[in-house]
Amino acid sequence: TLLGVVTTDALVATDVWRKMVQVAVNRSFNQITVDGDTSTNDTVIALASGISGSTMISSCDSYEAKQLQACLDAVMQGLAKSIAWDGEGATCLIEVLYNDDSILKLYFQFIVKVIGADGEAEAAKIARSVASSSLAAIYGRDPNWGRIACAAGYAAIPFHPNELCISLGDILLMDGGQPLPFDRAAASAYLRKAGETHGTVEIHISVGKGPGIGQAWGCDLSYDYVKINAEYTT
Amino acid sequence: VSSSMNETSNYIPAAPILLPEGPWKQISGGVTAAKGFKAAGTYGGLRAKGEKPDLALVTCDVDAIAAVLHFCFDSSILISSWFPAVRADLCAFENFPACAFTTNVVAAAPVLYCKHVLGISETARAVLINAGQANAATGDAGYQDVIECAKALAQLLQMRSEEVLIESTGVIGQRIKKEALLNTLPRLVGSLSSTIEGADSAAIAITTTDLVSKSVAIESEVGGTHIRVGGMAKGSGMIHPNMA
Repeated sequence: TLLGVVTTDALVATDVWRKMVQVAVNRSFNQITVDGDTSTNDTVIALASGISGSTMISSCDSYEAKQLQACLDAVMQGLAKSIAWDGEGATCLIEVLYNDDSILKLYFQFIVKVIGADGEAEAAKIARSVASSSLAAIYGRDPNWGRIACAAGYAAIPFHPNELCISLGDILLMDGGQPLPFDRAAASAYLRKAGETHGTVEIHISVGKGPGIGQAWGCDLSYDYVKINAEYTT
Repeated sequence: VSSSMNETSNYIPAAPILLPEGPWKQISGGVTAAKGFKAAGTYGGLRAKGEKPDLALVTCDVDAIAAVLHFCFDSSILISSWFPAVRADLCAFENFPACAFTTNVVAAAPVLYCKHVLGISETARAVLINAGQANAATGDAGYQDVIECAKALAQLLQMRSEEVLIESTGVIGQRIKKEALLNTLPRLVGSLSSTIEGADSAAIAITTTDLVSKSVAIESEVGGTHIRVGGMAKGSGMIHPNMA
């Protein structure tokens, strides 16, 4: 279960605050996954006291609203990543984001953007699909580009497979939908190092030239996850 | 009070928080960094094992506007078969503008309760969080437990019970240990503070299988004024949220 309480002293109108919190949740907590198990209790409560002395933010379109939205996104993303980082039994955190230069990164902090898709929602959906696939291969330190491509492919977001490009860190594994020869030992060492330091796995994926940006975080699946949950009995 | 908070911080370390870059600076204080908020976390005997704090409280000195995002489902037929007592309230809830729906049609009693109170009040002043039992799939009895706890806390804080929001986490299928919770409330309220320790102890008290506590705050300038945004979260297993 995910619980959160967020507070601010900014002065903001109720309806604006609610929209902001929904946007921030969709860019943070709703983009994390550990085990694909959606709890009955997940809740985020966000309170605004309004006593900072700031001027009232009464429109989502104002510059001040964008400033506050950015702050809210940052706090919620910071907390969301720490939850995925702390996934039961996890040895490393995975984050997925695409960016403007059409590259998807899958790493402790990686960025997923759907190239050629309509926008943020599509990018976020692919990102979370890749992050939430069991990716047990990551725990096995296996640079399995095929499974990453598969997870991107079943996200129900259309893209042309011949535009698919995947790299692990800066090791290019696939380009233009074609698997490439790569240094397998170096790629495995990259994953192993991340596991040993509970650190970062970075994978870049491109699927076209779209405008949207999305990111997601997950963690690798280890034996410990089963052990922890087998003992957490009702 | 201060000694018990120090003990709290000894239980689990704080998570490394990876903040995106931006025009803000990270400050300490979590949920108490923003003006007007206090927090506390204490052990109330709610956990199945160990004496890590398991009851947290966040309060606001003024009426804070609230935005709550949690599970909602629209199958009122399903509701009426399980929770006849809340059905009428939920219909009123339909007007709740910030809601969206998730594929999970089972919502825990504290979630249903929060929907109810935020359907009738746009502001909240307290969030009570227990760790140990999720109070999910606990039927009418679980819902009544939530109402009793909210009422008891509201009396102690001298506010309306609609201004109290509740979160629960822990073993699904189990009701909260209500007596232990009610007995702990006076001490919890007494330990409220706007200090960093208050925020840290609350962040630890809401954890279950977490290995680290998650708490962060930033300060930035909005419209020329310094504002603060802070928060705490918990979660380690059963993590695939679809909140709206």
